[in-house]
This record gives sequence, C-alpha cells and structure tokens, in this order.
Amino acid sequence: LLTLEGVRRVHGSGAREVVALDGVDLTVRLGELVAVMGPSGSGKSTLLNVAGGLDTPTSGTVTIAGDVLSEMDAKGRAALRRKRIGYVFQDFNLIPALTAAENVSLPRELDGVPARRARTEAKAALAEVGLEKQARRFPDELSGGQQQRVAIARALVGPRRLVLADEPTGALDSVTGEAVMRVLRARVDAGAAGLLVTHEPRFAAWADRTVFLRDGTVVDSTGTDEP
Amino acid sequence: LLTLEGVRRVHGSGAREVVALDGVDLTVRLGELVAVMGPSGSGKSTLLNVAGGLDTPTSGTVTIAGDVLSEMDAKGRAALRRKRIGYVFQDFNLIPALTAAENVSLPRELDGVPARRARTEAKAALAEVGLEKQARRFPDELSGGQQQRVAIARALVGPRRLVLADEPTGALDSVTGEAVMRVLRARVDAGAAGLLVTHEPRFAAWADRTVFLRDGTVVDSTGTDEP
Ligand SMILES: Nc1ncnc2c1ncn2[C@@H]1O[C@H](COP(=O)(O)OP(=O)(O)OP(=O)(O)O)[C@@H](O)[C@H]1O
Ligand SMILES: Nc1ncnc2c1ncn2[C@@H]1O[C@H](COP(=O)(O)OP(=O)(O)OP(=O)(O)O)[C@@H](O)[C@H]1O
Ligand SMILES: [Mg+2]
Ligand SMILES: [Mg+2]
Repeated sequence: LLTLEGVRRVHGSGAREVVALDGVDLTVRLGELVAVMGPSGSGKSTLLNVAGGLDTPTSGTVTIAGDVLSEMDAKGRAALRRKRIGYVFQDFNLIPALTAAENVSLPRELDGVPARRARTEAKAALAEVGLEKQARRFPDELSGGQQQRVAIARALVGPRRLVLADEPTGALDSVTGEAVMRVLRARVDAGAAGLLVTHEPRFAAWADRTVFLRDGTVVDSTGTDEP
Repeated sequence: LLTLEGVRRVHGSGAREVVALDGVDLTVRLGELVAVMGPSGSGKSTLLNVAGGLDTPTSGTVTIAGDVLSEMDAKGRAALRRKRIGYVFQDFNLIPALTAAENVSLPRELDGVPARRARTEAKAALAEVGLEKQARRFPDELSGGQQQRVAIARALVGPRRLVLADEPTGALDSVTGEAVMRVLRARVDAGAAGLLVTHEPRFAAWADRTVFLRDGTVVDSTGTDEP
C-alpha cells in the first residue's frame, strides 16, 4: 500500500543544512505492521510525516495505493489524508475547543459522514482505548496519557487503510500501552497497513518487522529481508 | 525539603466530580530521588503540579523548605518556583518564539541573572543533554525528543533545590533516556530533592525509592518504609 523510494528530506541550506532523511526505501503492505526504531533525532517523525503526505521530500517518491503523492494536487492529498490515512501525532495535536468525542469524530464529519453516525463511531473508538467515561471532557481536563489515547482513537475511526503512529505509547503505562497495541494490531489484521514509531522493544515486538533508523538512513531491519 | 500531607485534589463537583488525588502523604529530602509510577489517569501529573505550587490542593498541606505554600501570596509562590523549583512538563511547555538556548535561560534571566551568564549556563545545560549543536534552533525545528531535552535542561539550570520531572524520558530512546537519568541523578546527588514521574521501571530504578499511585492514592512503595 505504501512505498517510499529514495526519500531524502533536507532542512535549511548551506552551512545550516540538516539532513533529516538521507535516502530511505520502505514498503508497507495491507495487513502488515512495521515498527520504526532509532535514537532521538534520527528522522522517525520526518519519515512518518513524509509517508502521510504532511511533509514533502526533497527528493524521492512516496506512493500510496498506487497514487504518487508528488503528482497529486493539494486538494487530492488532503482528501487522501482525510479518508485513508489515520495519523497519531507525537504531540497529539488535539483541538482544545472540542471535546474528546468531537475531536475523534471531526475527520469523519469533515468527510461528509452524518454527525450522528460519526459520533457513534467516536464513542466506540474511545471505549476501545478505555476512555468511554471521558467522551465529553476537553483536552485540558484530561491527563497526558488520556490525551494520547484520544489522538489514537481519532486515527482509527472509519475505513483507514494506512495508520501512521508516532510513539503512541509514549505517555502510557505498560498495561494501557498493551491495550493500545492490541487495538492497533487488530486494525492492521483487519486490512490496514501500519507504520509505528516506537522506542519500546516490547511494543515493536507486536510488529511483523522492525526497521532501525540512524541519522536519517535505515541501518538494519528484522523480520523479512525486504526493505 | 518537600512534604505533602493529606493532599486531596478534586475537579468539578456533584455528579461530575473527579477525585484526582485522594489523600496523599509524601516526603522528599535533599539528596533523595523519589520515583512515582502508576496507570494513566492515576494522578501523577496532578501530584507534581500540587508539589510545585502550580495547582492548589482542595485540602491538605504542601510545605517546601519550611514554607507552607497555602500561607504564601501569589507573588511569593511565583518567586519560589522561579528560584528553587525546576519543572519538566509532560507536554514540555516550550515558548515557540524563543530558541532552545533562550528557552533554557529564560527563568534565570527573569530572576535577575545577567543575560550573558544565563546564556553560558544554558549552553552548558544543553550540552549535558546532548543538544549543544541545536542551541539556536526554535522548538518547531526540533524533534520531539529534542524538545523534551530542552525542557529538561531548562529545569536543571541554576540553584534548583526541587526538581519535578513529569515523564522526562517519554519521547526518548533508551540510550538518550539513560543520559538524561544520569544528569538528573547527578543533580540530586549534588543536593537537590527530586520527584520523577515515570512509567519505565528501568528509569525508576535510578531512584532511591518508588511510590505507586492508583486512583489518586499511594497503594504501595519500595525502598525505605517511610512515606
Ligand atoms: N480539569 C479537569 N477536570 C476533570 N478531570 C480532570 C481534570 N484534569 C485532570 N483530570 C483527571 O484527573 C485524573 C488525574 O490526572 P493526571 O493528569 O494527574 O493523571 P496522570 O497520572 O498524570 O496520567 P498520565 O499518566 O496519563 O499522564 C485523570 O483521571 C484526569 O482525567
Ligand atoms: N525545521 C527544521 N529545521 C532544521 N532541522 C530540523 C527541522 N525539523 C526537524 N529537524 C531535525 O531533523 C532531524 C530529524 O527530526 P525527527 O523529528 O524526524 O526526529 P525523530 O527521530 O522523530 O526524533 P525523536 O525520537 O526525538 O522524536 C532532527 O535532528 C531535527 O532536529
Ligand atoms: Mg519524533
Ligand atoms: Mg500525566
């Protein structure tokens, strides 16, 4: 479903140039969960942003379900993200003025789903991550780990085909983290492609294979020997 | 240095009441690092906010270096926080318009330290967490783990006597996390009192004792048998 070929991402130029990604090849199939591990600053979030079309590579190609992202217009990319890609941001990115349930149902409502159905889906997704009682709270009335779980629920509603999760267990204790991994794994088994950035080996173990990033390049990988 | 007695913190009232802390007793001495563990939503951040005077308990007492927080005026509490308490927030709380070095030196400059000395201190603190090259970058030009390390550096500059760290390794790989724990431990050994919220047992192991929170109360503790 997702293919990255020769992807480079450079910030700045000249003396101040920072190479965040330095030629990355990666393929994720439907039904496959790939974990990405690596030191702080090695390019993991950049990899996810580029994979999801939130950031444009300096060179190289990103293809999702046969569509080459660089050949789509901004409108087409936005529609693709809304419909097909679920994104769990490293800093959650919740909307402060909306409740937990409203945050979760927003992408679906923007996609034309009737409010009632979107809200029902949202409540079910919140229940899956243990937040059924917090549906009507605002982000600033939630703990860090609760906010993270709202972000996770939002990424999982609807017919997402690609789930991109940036350290989704960073603010969670291990028991709650396990529950989240179970939901994510079930989603992938149901037919999505999943890319999971994590620095926890025990959560990477839920993936079909793990890719190791260092200084913007893939230095090693486990599982199958395809990139 | 830090004493919490009978601390309760309740949000809302009536049917919507949420008891974040339900009667907590805790003592942290200079030279002592205490870890706090517990499930998501169990009250860890609330405990730290109350300990640092950023939140007021519904009942109970907080005493820092002999000063009872509830008996101080707002100005006195603010001065205490600026001078004596270093806080690493779960969501980092960096100022987007300031560079990494400026973010780290700000509390000291607000405290009357000459800009030049504050900036030298800031660069040294950033070097301690591996960010010497990133001193002049803005928060949005940094990775999640780099932002977290800026927040850590900011909490450690100057003559802090109490360091309150809310999951300071949440966005870090284990090698970088170890480096941070080393810096924190050194700070405590040099004479500070440290309270560390973490959900990682291997980082809690750096503490002198660990307190376990569940539903707002202390349910267990390791190390010495004092609370
Ligand atoms: N303004 C608020 N109104 C209602 N409930 C609140 C409010 N702020 C926090 N809470 C609740 O208080 C409880 C404790 O929150 P706290 O942030 O201390 O948890 P935590 O242990 O730090 O969790 P995490 O590990 O997820 O960061 C949670 O159940 C949270 O939902
Ligand atoms: N706007 C920018 N300008 C310059 N450098 C940047 C910018 N944005 C990111 N970087 C750098 O690109 C590199 C990769 O960043 P990225 O956020 O992908 O790392 P990461 O692996 O997700 O790190 P972490 O584990 O800390 O979240 C880092 O060195 C970062 O400082
Ligand atoms: Mg990142
Ligand atoms: Mg918290």
